Amino acid sequence: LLNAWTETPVKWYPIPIAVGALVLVAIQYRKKARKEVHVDADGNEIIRLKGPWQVHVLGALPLRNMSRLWGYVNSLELPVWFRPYGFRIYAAAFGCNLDEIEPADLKSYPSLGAFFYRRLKDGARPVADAVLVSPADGKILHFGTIKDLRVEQVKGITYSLDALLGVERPGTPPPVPAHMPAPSIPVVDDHEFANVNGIEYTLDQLIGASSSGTSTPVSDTPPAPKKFGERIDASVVPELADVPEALRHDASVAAEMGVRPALTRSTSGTTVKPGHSLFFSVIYLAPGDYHRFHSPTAWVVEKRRHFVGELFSVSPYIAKRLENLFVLNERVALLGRWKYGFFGMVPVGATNVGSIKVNFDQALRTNVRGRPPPLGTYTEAVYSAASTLLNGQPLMAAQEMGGFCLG
Amino acid sequence: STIVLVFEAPNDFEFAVEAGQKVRVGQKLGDV
Repeated sequence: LLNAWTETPVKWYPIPIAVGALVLVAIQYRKKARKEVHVDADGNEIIRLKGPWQVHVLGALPLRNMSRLWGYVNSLELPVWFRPYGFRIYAAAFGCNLDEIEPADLKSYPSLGAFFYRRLKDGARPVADAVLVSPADGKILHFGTIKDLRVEQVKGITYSLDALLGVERPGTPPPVPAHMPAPSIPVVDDHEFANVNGIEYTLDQLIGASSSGTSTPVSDTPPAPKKFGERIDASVVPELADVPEALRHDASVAAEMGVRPALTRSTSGTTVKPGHSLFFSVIYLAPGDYHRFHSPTAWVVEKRRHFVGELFSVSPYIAKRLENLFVLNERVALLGRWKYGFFGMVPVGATNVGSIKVNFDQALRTNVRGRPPPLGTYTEAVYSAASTLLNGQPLMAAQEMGGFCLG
Repeated sequence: STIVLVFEAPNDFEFAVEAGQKVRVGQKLGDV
């Protein structure tokens, strides 16, 4: 074999033109089949499991049940003597920095689930002076601009932005508290954008379309600003000195957004402003990462759309193979506005971390037992009662918003 | 788990990160 490998001369022959043409036709056919979009009677894209045989094997597994079982196992209380050893082994295996966690005593975490949802010490994450900061510890999978409202998941594979975020259908405004003006969100006309290395999804798929969901108002008291986000106060913005204490947080967000509170009740229309574009960024949180997420900017969350879906792994390996991954999985689309117009943030669950918590939305329940509704449908809540000043839930940059829990 | 951000921004918005880069909470993602 060695001799044959090293001593056999290589002879090159020209491929007949007909064979070359057939190969090109086959490549084009595969590309076309990959980009084919199936739509329902209303023109909405039908989300289907697409990918190689491995993803269909994955799709046949009871992932949601497995996720809940995983969560239950990891909620079991561990013996106190075992905790330091167990968590140190976990930290070494997944690269956790134990010097920055709060509390630092490993015995105080009763279970792996509690350790997974750990807090960080004050000052562990300095906040950069920029309009957009990272909402989480993780790895940037992909980022860019959204073209024709398709999101690129990996190179050459896209999904619809509408499917990701959902769309407002003309004539079907979401229910809102009667005493409040109806919030509006910018609705993009075409609906797809990018994911990782070429796979796209639609805006509708990411945030949901209003015609397929139901809305309920949520009126939780806005939480106090968290340590990460306490940057704006009267010493920074002197005008805040005249603002009543109860409205300081809202006014701070308004100041950070560069707007007067009274002028922030409406977002832009159904398209982006002239001179603006839609951008996206995808951040992957590995198992060892800090799993709480924070506000990436000063913004107002007007509504959330909860899509009950599958719970596939969202690792880069799967993201490169499973099309529509981010619009198949269970996710919570938080929609609102920032100083430049529309702003949306979508935490997407996975098999090991199927539970998504949002601090200011106690009604939200994710990864619950029961038959999930059809893919693409969602339930919606509006936060207009959270702040009468800003008509939504105001958040400072880097303010803690919630997190992902095991199972 | 994954977080997807979708936002409107002026055309001169620039990302300050690269694909595959590790980021931490509060780190600059982009600016106008």
